Amino acid sequence: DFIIIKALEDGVTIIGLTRGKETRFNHTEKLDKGEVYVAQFTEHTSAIKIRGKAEIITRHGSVNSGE
Amino acid sequence: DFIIIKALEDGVTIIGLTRGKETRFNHTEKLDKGEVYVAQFTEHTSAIKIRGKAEIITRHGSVNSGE
Amino acid sequence: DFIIIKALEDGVTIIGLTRGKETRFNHTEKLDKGEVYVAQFTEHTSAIKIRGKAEIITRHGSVNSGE
Amino acid sequence: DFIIIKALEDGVTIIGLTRGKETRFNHTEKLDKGEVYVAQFTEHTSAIKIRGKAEIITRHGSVNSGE
Amino acid sequence: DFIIIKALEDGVTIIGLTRGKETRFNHTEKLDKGEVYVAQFTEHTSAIKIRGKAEIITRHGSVNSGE
Amino acid sequence: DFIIIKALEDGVTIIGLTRGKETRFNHTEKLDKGEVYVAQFTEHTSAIKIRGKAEIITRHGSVNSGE
Amino acid sequence: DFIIIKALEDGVTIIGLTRGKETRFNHTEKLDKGEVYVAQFTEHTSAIKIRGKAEIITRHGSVNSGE
Amino acid sequence: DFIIIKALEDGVTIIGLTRGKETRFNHTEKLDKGEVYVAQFTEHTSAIKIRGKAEIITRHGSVNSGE
Amino acid sequence: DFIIIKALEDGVTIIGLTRGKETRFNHTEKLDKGEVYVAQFTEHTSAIKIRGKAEIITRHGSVNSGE
Amino acid sequence: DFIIIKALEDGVTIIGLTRGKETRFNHTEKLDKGEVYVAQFTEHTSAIKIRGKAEIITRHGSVNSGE
Amino acid sequence: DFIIIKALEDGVTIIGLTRGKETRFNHTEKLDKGEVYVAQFTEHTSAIKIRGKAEIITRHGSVNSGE
Ligand SMILES: N[C@@H](Cc1c[nH]c2ccccc12)C(=O)O
Ligand SMILES: N[C@@H](Cc1c[nH]c2ccccc12)C(=O)O
Ligand SMILES: N[C@@H](Cc1c[nH]c2ccccc12)C(=O)O
Ligand SMILES: N[C@@H](Cc1c[nH]c2ccccc12)C(=O)O
Ligand SMILES: N[C@@H](Cc1c[nH]c2ccccc12)C(=O)O
Ligand SMILES: N[C@@H](Cc1c[nH]c2ccccc12)C(=O)O
Ligand SMILES: N[C@@H](Cc1c[nH]c2ccccc12)C(=O)O
Ligand SMILES: N[C@@H](Cc1c[nH]c2ccccc12)C(=O)O
Ligand SMILES: N[C@@H](Cc1c[nH]c2ccccc12)C(=O)O
Ligand SMILES: N[C@@H](Cc1c[nH]c2ccccc12)C(=O)O
Ligand SMILES: N[C@@H](Cc1c[nH]c2ccccc12)C(=O)O
Repeated sequence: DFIIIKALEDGVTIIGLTRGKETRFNHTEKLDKGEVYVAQFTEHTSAIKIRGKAEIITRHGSVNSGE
Repeated sequence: DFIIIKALEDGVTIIGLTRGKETRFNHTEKLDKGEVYVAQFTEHTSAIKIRGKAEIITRHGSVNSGE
Repeated sequence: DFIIIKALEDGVTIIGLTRGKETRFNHTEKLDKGEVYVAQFTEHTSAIKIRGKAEIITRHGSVNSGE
Repeated sequence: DFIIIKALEDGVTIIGLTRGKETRFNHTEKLDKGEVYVAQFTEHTSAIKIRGKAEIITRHGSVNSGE
Repeated sequence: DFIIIKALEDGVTIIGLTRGKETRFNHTEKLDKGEVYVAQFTEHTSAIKIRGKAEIITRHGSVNSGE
Repeated sequence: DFIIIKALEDGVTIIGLTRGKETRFNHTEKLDKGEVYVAQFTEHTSAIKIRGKAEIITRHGSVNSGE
Repeated sequence: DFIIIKALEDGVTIIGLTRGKETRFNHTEKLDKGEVYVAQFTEHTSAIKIRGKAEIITRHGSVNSGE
Repeated sequence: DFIIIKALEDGVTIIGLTRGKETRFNHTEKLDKGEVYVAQFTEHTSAIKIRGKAEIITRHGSVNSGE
Repeated sequence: DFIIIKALEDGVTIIGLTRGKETRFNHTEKLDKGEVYVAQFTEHTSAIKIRGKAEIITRHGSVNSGE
Repeated sequence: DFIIIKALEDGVTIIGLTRGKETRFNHTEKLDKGEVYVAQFTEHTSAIKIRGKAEIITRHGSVNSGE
Repeated sequence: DFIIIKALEDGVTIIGLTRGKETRFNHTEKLDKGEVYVAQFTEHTSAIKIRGKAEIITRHGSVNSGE
């Protein structure tokens, strides 16, 4: 499965959290306004955290973060 | 499968509970208002508990916690 | 598969019952009003019992317990 | 697959019947009014019998027992 | 797959017929009025016969027996 | 897959035909009016023939035999 | 997959054609008016030919033969 | 997968074309008006050609050939 | 998966292109007006090119070529 | 999965890009107006680029390129 | 799974990000206005970033980037 994130402002932060016993950051992506990030769940990423104003589209529904 | 949690207030708590014979906390995530957490069920997490005011979206339907 | 339980009052009890020849309690979770518990069926849990006033959402439909 | 049983009266009985050559009781669960039992078919349970007044929800449809 | 049988009268008979070269009875269940039996097809049961007045619900549709 | 047969008269005949190089009868079931037979396709049965007045319900649609 | 054939006249012919390099008859079934034949595709039958007036129901749609 | 061909005239031709490096005829079936041929794709047949006036029904839609 | 091609004029050309590192023709089929070709993707064919006026029906939608 | 490309002008270019660590061209197909190309994703092709005026139909929706 | 990107202006940038412990660029594709790129998630690409004005179509919904 994958999710779609569209930044609605500058400096939106997308954090990939590690799969496994530990839950640490494996990657942080910064998006500027209008940029789109389409990201899968993977062997290394089992949770994703979004900070800032963004549109998030997933199989189970959509939400806006940061508002 | 995964679920989407959007914090509707500061200090929303998301607890991952261990898969297996025992049911302990494996991770606690804190969300501030507007932050979104998209989390899978995994080898290590077979139950998820949410405290605080949040919108929770899943394959089988949506609920708001904390109200 | 998983189910969603939202406590509509304090002291809602969620009991995980063991998979296998025997049917004993493997875990008891207490929820206060507004807390949400999203729980899978697992290698260790093949039945779930809910006591108290709660909204229960599943793939096959929803019910309220305790009323 | 699993089914949802909500007791509409005290003393609802849920009987798990054994998978295999023989068909015996492997477990009997008693529900009081308002309690909910969500139960899978398993390696040990291939039929389920319900006595008493209850709402039964399944993938293929819903029935009320005991009335 | 499983089917749901709700007895609409006393003495409803549910017969499990053996899977394999032979077709014999492996189990006979009696239901009284209002009782519900939820039964899978299994390694041992590949056909089910219902006698008496009952509501039968399946994936492919529903019928009433005995009328 | 399975089919549902409800006898609309006495003496409805259901014939299971053998899977394999040969096509012979492996079982003949007689139904009286109102009786219901729910039967899978199996390792031993790859075709089913129905004689007499019956309602036949399948995944792909329903027909009445004998009229 | 399987198909349903209901004979709308006497002497309807259903021919099972062999799977493999060769395409020969492996079985011929005769139906009288009102009889129903529910037949799978199998290791031995990969094509089916119908002669005479019959209603044919399949996953992809229905046709009448012989008219 | 399979397709359904109903001949709308005499002398409809159905050609099975070989799976593999080569594309030759493996079988030619002739249908007279009203006859129905239900044919799978197989280890030996990966393309099917139809000549003459026929109704062709498939999972993805229906067409008439020969007109 | 397979596609359906119905020739709307004489001399419609269907080209099967090879699966693998190289992309060459493995087969060319000519259709006269009204002929129908139902063709799978295979171990040997991973792209199909159609020239001439034809109706093309696929799982994802239909187009007419040559106009 | 596969996509359908119908050229709406002469000289439409379809480029297959290599699967793997590198992303190079493995094949370039030219289409004249009205020609249709139905192409799978394969072991060798994991991205496809289209230049020129064409109708592109896919499982997830359709677009026109070149306008 | 795959996504469709149609450039709505010149110089749209599509970046494939590496699957694995590290998240680096594995490929950057530039699109001019009207060009379409249809790209899978692969062994090497588990996230995709889009800069510039483009229409992005996916299984879970569509967005426009760069506006
Ligand atoms: N390391 C955790 C990350 C995680 C996934 N889903 C979660 C839900 C709640 C808390 C943490 C998580 C895991 O792989 O299981
Ligand atoms: N450790 C338990 C956690 C759990 C999952 N689902 C539950 C339902 C009820 C109680 C506990 C649980 C298990 O893996 O099975
Ligand atoms: N130990 C039982 C628990 C159970 C599951 N489903 C049930 C239905 C009825 C009674 C008990 C059960 C089992 O794994 O099979
Ligand atoms: N022991 C039986 C229980 C059973 C399942 N489905 C049934 C239907 C009818 C009668 C008995 C059954 C079995 O596993 O097969
Ligand atoms: N012993 C038979 C029982 C059966 C299943 N489906 C049937 C349909 C018709 C007659 C008999 C049957 C078998 O396993 O195949
Ligand atoms: N023995 C045949 C029975 C059969 C199944 N489907 C059919 C269709 C037509 C004729 C015979 C059959 C077989 O297993 O293949
Ligand atoms: N022997 C052929 C039978 C067949 C199946 N589908 C067909 C379509 C056309 C012609 C023949 C066939 C085969 O197994 O492939
Ligand atoms: N021998 C070819 C037959 C074929 C299937 N699909 C096609 C499409 C076009 C041309 C030929 C074919 C193959 O198996 O691949
Ligand atoms: N030989 C190529 C054929 C092909 C399939 N899909 C394509 C898309 C574009 C260009 C070529 C192709 C392959 O198997 O991959
Ligand atoms: N070589 C790349 C091609 C590719 C597929 N999807 C992409 C998305 C963006 C950039 C490149 C790609 C790969 O197989 O992964
Ligand atoms: N290297 C990361 C790339 C990635 C995929 N999904 C993500 C979500 C967030 C951040 C990074 C990622 C991985 O394969 O897991």
